[in-house]
Amino acid sequence: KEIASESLTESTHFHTVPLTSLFPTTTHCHQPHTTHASKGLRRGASSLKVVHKHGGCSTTLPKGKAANTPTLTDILKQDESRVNSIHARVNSARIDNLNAVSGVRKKKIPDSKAAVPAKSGTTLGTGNYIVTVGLGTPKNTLTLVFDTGSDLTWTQCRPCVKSCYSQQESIFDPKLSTTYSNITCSAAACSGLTSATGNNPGCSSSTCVYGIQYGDSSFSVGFFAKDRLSLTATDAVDNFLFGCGQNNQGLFGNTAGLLGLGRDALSLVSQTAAKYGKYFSYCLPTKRGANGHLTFGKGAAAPGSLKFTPFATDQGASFYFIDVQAIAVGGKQLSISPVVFKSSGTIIDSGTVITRLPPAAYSALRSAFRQGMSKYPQAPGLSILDTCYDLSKYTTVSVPKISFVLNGGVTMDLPLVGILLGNGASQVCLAFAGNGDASD
Amino acid sequence: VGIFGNIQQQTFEVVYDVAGGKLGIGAGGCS
Repeated sequence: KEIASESLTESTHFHTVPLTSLFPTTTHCHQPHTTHASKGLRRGASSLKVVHKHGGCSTTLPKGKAANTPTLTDILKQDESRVNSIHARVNSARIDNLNAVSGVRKKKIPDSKAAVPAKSGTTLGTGNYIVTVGLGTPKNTLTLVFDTGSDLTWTQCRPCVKSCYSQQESIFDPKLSTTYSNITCSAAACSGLTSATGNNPGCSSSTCVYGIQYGDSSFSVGFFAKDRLSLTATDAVDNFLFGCGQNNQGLFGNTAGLLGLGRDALSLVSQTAAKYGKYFSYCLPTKRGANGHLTFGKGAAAPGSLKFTPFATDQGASFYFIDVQAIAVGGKQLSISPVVFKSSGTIIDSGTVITRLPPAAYSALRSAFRQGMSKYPQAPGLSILDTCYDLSKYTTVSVPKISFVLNGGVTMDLPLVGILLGNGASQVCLAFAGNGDASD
Repeated sequence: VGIFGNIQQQTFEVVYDVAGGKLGIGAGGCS
């Protein structure tokens, strides 16, 4: 009876899997029988295929050595600089709000002090989910990172007046597009760049110039323009406002640029509000998954299990804020005061890789997880991940389940891919990190 | 601020109803 109830607890509150399932030998692409689009999209919705940039399904980007695929340590390092820039942006926006409300001008952390300039735009290097779109007439195929943590869509443009990094597809050439035009400095859209990029626009022979800097000092500068953006073979957005980058440097991998999905007026979501009703959805596949999607408009009949949680109050910047209320590990809710989440706030971000938690929440999660994993030998930490195990001597592993409870009774039971991140069986880590300081 | 990253979002259907002010979550949206 004892053993029976033990094993029952194991199965309900633990993921018990063969070790090999954590480290598939091949990164072949796992072609599913149904895709989101094939489930029958509602009229007026546009669905794009999403793949993991470094997985087995990204056909447009080279794989393996040719693509100098970043190591897990590289990705974690870039992720850290992205998070620093997000913290700087949120803090800067909160101070603005505070000053506006209190009338007292609270000192902003001078940019030089902030870990990174509190400008819009966040490190792109980690953005590892990509979609393929068409730009211009005739259509030029471009692979872009999609990012709910930034607003301005941009791509590299010929003649690359200053510099372009090497990208997989040929660089967009505005001269060859019959539907391309520059935005003038006097156009209202030009002044909209200040909120979308965090920088005031420039002006060069009456053409509006944008500049956006990313957390790891990557940047893109160029002409603000409009052209036809083809989201799918049949759906296009005319006069789409985007950045045509003449000087682009930094960690952008082989992608052609970025698709901004933030809440600013210049994001793709806002620019297509009339067509898609500011309603979009995605499913981020695992490295081998091939049926990820990014869908604009009310997509396929949403899976029955869909539950809604209200966005949290707007805390400035153009991020999507949510209310996390509790975390459970191995079926037990952690004793974390709700104030911890309330005071820090939480954003959901497709471009940040590792979830960051307020320090008090992370230490509670870590100690409960370590308790559930106590039978496995610990391994050295990996960059920002400080709870790792050497599982190389085991054929099956039992890992405590982790669930997040959001406002409105929405519970997310994380699959195993959302709990562990590994550098091989001898270093498998808890895929969470704590913010350095509650006031971060 | 806490950040819910893309590792933890994998395989969930995530719906941004920006106009409606709410976020939808559904398990098993993709592989």
